[in-house]
Amino acid sequence: VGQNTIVEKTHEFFQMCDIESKGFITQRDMQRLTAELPLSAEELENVFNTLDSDGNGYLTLDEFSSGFSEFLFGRKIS
Amino acid sequence: DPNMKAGAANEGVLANFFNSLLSKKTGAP
Repeated sequence: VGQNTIVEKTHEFFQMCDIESKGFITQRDMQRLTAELPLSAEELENVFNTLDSDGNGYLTLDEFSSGFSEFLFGRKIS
Repeated sequence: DPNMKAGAANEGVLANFFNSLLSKKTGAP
C-alpha cells in the first residue's frame, strides 16, 4: 500500500459520503457507509471523531488522508 | 463526562474501518 492508494481510497471514500461535493463530510454523511462497510453507526461515529482531529464536526480530505496514513504508516503526511 | 458525545474509536474499530475501505472494490466491475 502506497501513497497513491491513500489518495485513491480517500477520494473514493469522499465520493461515497460527500455526494454534494462539499469538500468535507459530516457525521450524517458518514452514516451512509453503514450500508457499505461492516461497521455499526456508533462505530462509524467513533471513527469520525477520531479522524476529525480539530473536532469541528467537519472531516476534510486532509484530515482523512492524514488519519489514513497515520494508521498505515504510523505517521502523518505533511 | 456523561454529556460528552461518542468517544474516539479504538484501534480495532479503526483498523476494521480502514481495512474495509482498502478491500472495497473500486470503479466498474
